[in-house]
Amino acid sequence: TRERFRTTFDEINAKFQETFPRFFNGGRAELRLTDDSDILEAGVEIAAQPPGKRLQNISLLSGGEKALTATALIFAIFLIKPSPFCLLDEVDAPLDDANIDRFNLFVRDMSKISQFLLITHNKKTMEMADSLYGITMQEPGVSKVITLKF
Amino acid sequence: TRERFRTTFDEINAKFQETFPRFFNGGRAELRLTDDSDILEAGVEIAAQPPGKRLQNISLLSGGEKALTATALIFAIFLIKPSPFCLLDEVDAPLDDANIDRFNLFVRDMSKISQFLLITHNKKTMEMADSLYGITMQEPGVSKVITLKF
Amino acid sequence: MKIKKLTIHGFKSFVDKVALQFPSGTSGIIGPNGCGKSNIVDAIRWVLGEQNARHLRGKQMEDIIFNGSESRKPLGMAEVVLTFSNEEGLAPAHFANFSEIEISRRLYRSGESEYYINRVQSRLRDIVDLFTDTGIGTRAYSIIEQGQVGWLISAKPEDRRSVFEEAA
Amino acid sequence: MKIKKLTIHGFKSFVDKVALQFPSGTSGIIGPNGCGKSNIVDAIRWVLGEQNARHLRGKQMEDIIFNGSESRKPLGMAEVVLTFSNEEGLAPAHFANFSEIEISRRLYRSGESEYYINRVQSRLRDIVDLFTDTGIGTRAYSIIEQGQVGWLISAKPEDRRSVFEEAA
Ligand SMILES: Nc1ncnc2c1ncn2[C@@H]1O[C@H](COP(=O)(O)OP(=O)(O)OP(=O)(O)O)[C@@H](O)[C@H]1O
Ligand SMILES: Nc1ncnc2c1ncn2[C@@H]1O[C@H](COP(=O)(O)OP(=O)(O)OP(=O)(O)O)[C@@H](O)[C@H]1O
Ligand SMILES: [Mg+2]
Ligand SMILES: [Mg+2]
Repeated sequence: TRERFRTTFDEINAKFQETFPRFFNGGRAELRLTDDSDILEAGVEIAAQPPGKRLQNISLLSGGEKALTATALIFAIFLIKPSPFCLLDEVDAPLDDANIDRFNLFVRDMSKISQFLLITHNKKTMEMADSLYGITMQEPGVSKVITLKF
Repeated sequence: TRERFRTTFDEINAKFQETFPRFFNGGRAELRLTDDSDILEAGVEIAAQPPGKRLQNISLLSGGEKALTATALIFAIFLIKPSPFCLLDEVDAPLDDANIDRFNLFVRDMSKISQFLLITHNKKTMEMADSLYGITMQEPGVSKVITLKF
Repeated sequence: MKIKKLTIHGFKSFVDKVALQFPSGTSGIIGPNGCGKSNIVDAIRWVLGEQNARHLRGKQMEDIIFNGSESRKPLGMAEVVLTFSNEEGLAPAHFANFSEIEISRRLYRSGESEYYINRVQSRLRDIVDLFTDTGIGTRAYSIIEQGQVGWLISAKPEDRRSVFEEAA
Repeated sequence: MKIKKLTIHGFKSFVDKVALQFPSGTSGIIGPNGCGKSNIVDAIRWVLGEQNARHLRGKQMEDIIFNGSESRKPLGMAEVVLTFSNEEGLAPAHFANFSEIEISRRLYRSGESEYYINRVQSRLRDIVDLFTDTGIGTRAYSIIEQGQVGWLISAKPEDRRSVFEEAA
């Protein structure tokens, strides 16, 4: 399993170095193991540098930058080991309009390899979806489903 | 201080029972001390019941309902012991359009007693503000301030 | 192993039976605050075998059964059914003949819980085995709950390992 | 004790000196992701006496000094100045003659830190004393950070007490 972990980690790291600049329109990111000699116990560190900025500790990134970096990493893992479906619950909430457009473009691309279920309040994301369900509570406390677009 | 804590707690509780229904267009909420006999150590429990729903544990509330309940409590504390200013960083992010309208109406009301600084990505909230600052990073990594509305 | 259909009955705020079809590509779920969108995510995590009520925002598992509203009485049972298509034959060998695989889970107020695969009563282990190596599961990187997107960034380096092990 | 003006220089991404006036009523702060909006909140918490770098999203306090960018070199000092109006005479007695109160804080790369009240060097204690009983402070209910609005709901009952004590 030591071999398998190492290979998967390296593959995901290489992919992350592609997905991050796509989300940020530039910049660079990478993954590092905290302890190369002990692969089965080592933790995973994330280095992320938005375009034009100095490389700093990821805790200093903004709310939107953290959400985009996390999504870029999740999609990198997804591209290495696709799962049949992906469920994202209001992941676009901290993003500004320009980043929502980039996010939606990426999701459309990913939905060629897997099914995506997106919960959102954002109108741009709603327009991008192939099919759309509305959940209502006309009778208070009772959830119903309405098909809006199919 | 036992007396002071008790009186302040009761005042905030009474106010919370007013602010909650204003945010939710109905329903009821209240605060309870975990241990009435030992006021100086007791914790504070929150009971919240949105309109038409059964009273349940607050952990079952939705993301938006939690944000509204927390804001209703913060404003209740504010009304009992006003602070000169209040700073809210993207508090409106989890809210849907109808709740954003109610939130903005409430903030306009509160801003008669204190100053409010609101960080937001929501267009309705921007329109409601008396003055507006834009923060830009035309030079990557360098923040500048532009006065948009005064 | 694409999701084809999800049926929910008596789970959280879905007191009446509802069904959602999921064509391939992207499906959006929208609605006002508190209407039941995240409850659908909880329903999917639950039918896939989630054992910890706290991961479903409850205190004990009984919290997932419809608990009543202004106009309705509490129910005695919750059931969720998830139907997958198996056209690509990704499922383990003994399911090769099935073009669809249906998993379901029930919980009664008495605390009794039942699992079914293609309407045959099974154990939780059977459901978990069905999905090993597909990336589907309750912990995997394929379900990002509300407010949790930043989790990978704020976690400690050792805690991030599990996601990479899941993929390995 | 309304906030009249905030000046930031060398704090986080504000390498050049900037000033914001705050008329009474509601002021909005907008801009793209990562442009520096929450850094303004951090600047206000810092000048009010915040001692824990983690509450400002850093590892050590030096992280709040501008650390350079593609086009700029790191600075050696950060300074934030906050000016309040004292027209209602809310401030403690020995400030009664002042119609405005200006507090400022500086940090040098060397680790040295300075506090000023109306341009007279003071101690942290003096700044904290100035604001007791006004509800202003680093912990109070008057500053809600990004992503923290639900904190009061998910906290344990004993942890919620501190907010009520602050108000008492
Ligand atoms: N066992 C139950 N019985 C009845 N109602 C329940 C049960 N469990 C949860 N609920 C209700 O479900 C609602 C929460 O739904 P959910 O979290 O899915 O909302 P949402 O659509 O995601 O909203 P938001 O946009 O605010 O995130 C709560 O109001 C809660 O009262
Ligand atoms: N000491 C420092 N020197 C230079 N830049 C810094 C420093 N500390 C933080 N930053 C930068 O500030 C940026 C974060 O800014 P901030 O959190 O204010 O963004 P924001 O406007 O709130 O964005 P969002 O809308 O995503 O929440 C990061 O990109 C980070 O690199
Ligand atoms: Mg939700
Ligand atoms: Mg921010």
